[in-house]
Amino acid sequence: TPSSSDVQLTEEAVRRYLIRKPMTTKDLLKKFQTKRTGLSSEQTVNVLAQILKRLNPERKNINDKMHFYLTE
Amino acid sequence: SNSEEDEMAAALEAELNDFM
Repeated sequence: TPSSSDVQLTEEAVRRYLIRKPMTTKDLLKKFQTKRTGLSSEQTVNVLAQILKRLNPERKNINDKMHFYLTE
Repeated sequence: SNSEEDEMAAALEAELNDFM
């Protein structure tokens, strides 16, 4: 149930992470682990995809890996 | 697990690639 989760996958939470520093998709998935949000893997991927499409973050390659970031 | 995270990252990137 949502009340038992200690982490919520929301646009605001993703936005705050991406303003702080560039992150890969894997970095983001680590922040919103299914065991902490209570979401399934599929839900996590779908919700995160929708959020990233809305936020439309900047992208840059660091160490050959694509990172997302936002500026305030 | 790590491999599940890899799979999720791959699925997420695949979904975003259509958009980017």
